[in-house]
Amino acid sequence: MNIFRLTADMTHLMSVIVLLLKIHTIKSCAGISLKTQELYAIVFTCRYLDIFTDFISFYNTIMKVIFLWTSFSIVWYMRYHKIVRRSYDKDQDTFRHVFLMLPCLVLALLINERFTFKEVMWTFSFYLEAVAILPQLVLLQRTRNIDNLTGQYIFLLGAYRALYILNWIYRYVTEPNYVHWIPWMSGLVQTLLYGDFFYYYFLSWKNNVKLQLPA
Amino acid sequence: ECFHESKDEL
Repeated sequence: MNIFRLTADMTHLMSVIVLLLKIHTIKSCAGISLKTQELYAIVFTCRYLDIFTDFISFYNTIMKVIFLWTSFSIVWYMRYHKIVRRSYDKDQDTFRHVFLMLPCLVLALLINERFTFKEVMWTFSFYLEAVAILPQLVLLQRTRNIDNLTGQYIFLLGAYRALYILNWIYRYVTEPNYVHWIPWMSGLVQTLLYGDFFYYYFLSWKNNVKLQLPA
Repeated sequence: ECFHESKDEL
């Protein structure tokens, strides 16, 4: 474990907590894409299939349980909670999951470290996570008003993957034959997708104005 | 290495 990875995991945890706080305290999910939340639940399910078979560390297991539990809770809140679901903008959140999941599944079947069920599912989870934010970014473009919590949530979600890239560089330099192209490429694509969001988020912070994404 | 060694990250 290195400081980059620990900070990355804590940033990821913070992003989930910010979102849960928003949904749980003000009972609103305005501006949040249910599609992205569902894709994240799928990502964690496919990536943590080994949660009961391979024990790596208490930290690893506890974090997996937290990410699984929170991602499904958020989906449950947005779908079934009688107050929260009212603030879900389903007419604007129209990105089709299948357009993201199918190409990722095909790619995982073609490019993986080993052709076993768990390995392909693990690979699929990385490709899917790289593009899972797209429905959310599309929704942001459509719904002009981005409230602070939503902006912070997306910023933290993007920052965690950028920190993971630092972790991968650190491990590549310090650990012999530590090479994992699949997470590296997926993580790079994922971080780049946040590129313009980071740019506008930084501008809104620097000019102290409300976050606005160009149409 | 077997599945989990190379998968120590979240």
